[in-house]
Amino acid sequence: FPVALEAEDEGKTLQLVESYLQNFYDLERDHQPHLRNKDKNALVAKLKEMQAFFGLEVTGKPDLDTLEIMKKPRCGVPDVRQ
Amino acid sequence: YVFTAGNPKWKRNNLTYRILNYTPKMRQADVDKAIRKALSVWSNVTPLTFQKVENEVADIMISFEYRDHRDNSPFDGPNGQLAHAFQPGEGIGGDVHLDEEEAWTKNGEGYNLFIVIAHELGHSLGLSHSNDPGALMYPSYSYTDPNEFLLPQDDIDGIQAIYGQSNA
Repeated sequence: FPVALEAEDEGKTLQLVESYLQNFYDLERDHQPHLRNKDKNALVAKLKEMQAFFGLEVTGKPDLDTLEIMKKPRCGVPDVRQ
Repeated sequence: YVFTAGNPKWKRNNLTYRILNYTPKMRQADVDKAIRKALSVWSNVTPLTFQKVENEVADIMISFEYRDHRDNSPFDGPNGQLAHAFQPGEGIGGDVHLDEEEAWTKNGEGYNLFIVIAHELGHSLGLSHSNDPGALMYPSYSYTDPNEFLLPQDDIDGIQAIYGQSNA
């Protein structure tokens, strides 16, 4: 069945968020897919850390303001200590 | 401003830099000028000096790189990550890498080379990312006319906290 546009967007959004947090906020790469809930908590925690750094509202959700920052061209050095 | 973890700094004030290669997107003279101006952003407010060297290993080696360039931090093609740099230290320490697939310019089109290198040199000297949106060391790119650029106070405070004020 054709994937609903929203689901496809959601997939792309998740990919953007995960790679941004892996690159710049030391989110561990997804080596244990069967621990999906544990990873989800880690992702939310890192997302909050990124939102706090950029002075955004700390929602733990990839809202529009957060995604807008993540799409901006930037320096490749991480924002947090690794 | 934020110091890099472990507060690394250069133990000498007289540093050297070398330009290993050039982007075909700009005239070499314009690349040289952009780098000289970026270095002066930091030397103007500290006792640091930068001497350009050829054919030898410099403290700060500057190069344009593609995708995977053997430093564990591959570039990602146009946009996204524009450049990165390494904290003060031997070997790769202090080096600046620029993503060759970006549209490097000397003006407001594409990505201004001076602005990006000035930011990366902040890392080369021991600064990390600032969460002050107006700071040069803010992680996201934003254009400022190089002729009107003034190093923001947050960055001045940070670099002087590491190396002291300029002797001039």
